[in-house]
Amino acid sequence: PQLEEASLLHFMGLNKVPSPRIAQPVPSILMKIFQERQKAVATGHYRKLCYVKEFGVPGNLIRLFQDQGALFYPKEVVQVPSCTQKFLFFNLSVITQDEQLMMAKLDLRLGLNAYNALQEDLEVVVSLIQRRAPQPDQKLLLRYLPRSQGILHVDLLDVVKEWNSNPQSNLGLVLELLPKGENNSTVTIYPQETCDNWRQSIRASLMVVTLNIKECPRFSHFPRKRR
Amino acid sequence: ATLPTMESASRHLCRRHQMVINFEDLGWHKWIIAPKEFRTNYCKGDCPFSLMSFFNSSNYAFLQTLMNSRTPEIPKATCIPTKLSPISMLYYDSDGNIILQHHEGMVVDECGCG
Repeated sequence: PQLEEASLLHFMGLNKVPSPRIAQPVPSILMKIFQERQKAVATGHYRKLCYVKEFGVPGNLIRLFQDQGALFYPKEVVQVPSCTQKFLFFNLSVITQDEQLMMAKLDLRLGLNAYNALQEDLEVVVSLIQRRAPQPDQKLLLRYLPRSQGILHVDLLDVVKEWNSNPQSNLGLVLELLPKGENNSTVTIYPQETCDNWRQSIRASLMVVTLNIKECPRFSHFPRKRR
Repeated sequence: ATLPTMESASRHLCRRHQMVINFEDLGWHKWIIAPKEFRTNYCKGDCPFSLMSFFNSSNYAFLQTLMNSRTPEIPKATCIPTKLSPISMLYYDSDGNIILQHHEGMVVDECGCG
């Protein structure tokens, strides 16, 4: 029976029975898509399984990757340069060669502690790490995030395509929060407790939609979006 | 007088039987988020050559049965799934990532001889 179980898990793209250490909550959008797909199967509309209506892209496999920045950049190895910076890392090795990337969206959720710690509305900077150095290389986003909002979506499709084609280039991202109007975070020195509160209050995840051409052959030549 | 005999024989003929897959029974409930269970069928029963045309049989099944009559090492056609459909599953992997995927061939809709 263990061999049969292993075979079925392999067919599902898993090496062993998963035992997730931390069960992250399921976003409502994923539950909604799941329910829509159940309806599609029940009514025999299998083509709908190859298109994610909610995101407007072809795709039959949706993954929500957890941030593993704390594992990839442990404190004892890398000195985080600034209190309000946080390393993000997503292990994308499970994406196979048969899958075509259709959507990659970084979701950032800032808890109230992030705002309370800095006592300000915030500006968010997301930067790409391109070499193993403490300073990030390429800024991807600079956006004002008012206190009332707290959620930010960043399109990372091109970045994830590059990571997927060249896994060694995936060194992660740096997220930086700055009080609004402050250009250099190193000017202000925050107490360590404030820094820890801030880092713990931020939740980052990466939603990736891929299309397996073997399973959805009719979608292999989908029309490109008009610019 | 022959009716009861035919009824009892037909009980053993190839057909689908309802089955509920419960992930808790399999010990998979800790990582499969949804569905918790789903309904499918299994195929069971005989495929007598004289009645195979009633059982959604493939041409190959007829040929295999003919071959069996001449070469007994080749098995007779058996009762197998002939129509399958997918289900969507939402689950955690070992890294705690959430995955939503549809898996082909998880539900048996029809059975036949093949």
